[in-house]
Amino acid sequence: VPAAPPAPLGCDDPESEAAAEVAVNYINGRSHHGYKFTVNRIKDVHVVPQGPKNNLMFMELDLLETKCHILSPTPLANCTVRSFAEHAVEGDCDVKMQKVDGTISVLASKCHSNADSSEDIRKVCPGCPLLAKLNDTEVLETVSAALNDFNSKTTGPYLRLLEIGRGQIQYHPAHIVAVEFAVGATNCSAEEAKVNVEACQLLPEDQSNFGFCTGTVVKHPSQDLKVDCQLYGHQVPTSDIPLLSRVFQPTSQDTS
Amino acid sequence: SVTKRAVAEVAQHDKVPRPVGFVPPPPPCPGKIRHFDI
Repeated sequence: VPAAPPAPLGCDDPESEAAAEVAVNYINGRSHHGYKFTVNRIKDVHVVPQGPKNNLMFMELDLLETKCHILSPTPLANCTVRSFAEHAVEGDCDVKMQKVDGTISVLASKCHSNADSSEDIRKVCPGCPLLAKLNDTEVLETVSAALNDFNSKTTGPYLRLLEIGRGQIQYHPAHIVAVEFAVGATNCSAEEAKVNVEACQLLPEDQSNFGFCTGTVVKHPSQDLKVDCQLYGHQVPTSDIPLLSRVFQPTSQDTS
Repeated sequence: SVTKRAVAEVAQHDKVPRPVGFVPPPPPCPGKIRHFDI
């Protein structure tokens, strides 16, 4: 009597959870922009036997954006998930994996992400700041003002902007613009930059030192600027994609 | 002689009686939500 087919894999089974962790680490390891994502829900999983100890796994994952920039060395498990009220961003990924002799590897993934709708946020939190477009004029001005302010006061290296991660604007009870952006240390001190800023270039890959800044401008009633930047220190690239190229390459949604 | 009972009758008799308080297992997918649902 032929062996009964294996029971369908459940989305909360340990094997599915292990596969989802491999998938999300693969996706974050190949992401070029923005923030790390974490698994919020395993929506579906299908196993297609290929032979003895050889299965294909097709998985659909719901992800949520965390507050860790993609260049941050912080382990994903320690990255705080962006809350609903902070205008969460969700990801939806289809992943094809292979499990051979117990080892899971990703063959392909296709993801897209989108911010939660402003209407949903408004319903739950009328006064919460909403995500603005990254090229919004107020966001660009705030990033520029915050980085210039930090560079004018720092005793460390002059920092250059790598990318804007997020911008949020609220109008009540005050007009506030909040921004987050990734930076890279250059080969200049802040003093040298005052003399010839054109000469200040990002450090080469083997000395690279990236960081992350948050800035807030209260536009009204008073023009008040706050900025904080933290450098990660030099990191040896873990994945086969050099760190710097990850930020400067065009966003690629599919990997295979 | 073999008499063929109506399917309904068979189904009725052969239906496995569910123990009191039987809770069907949760559907295998989608899985649990770890943070919040958007």
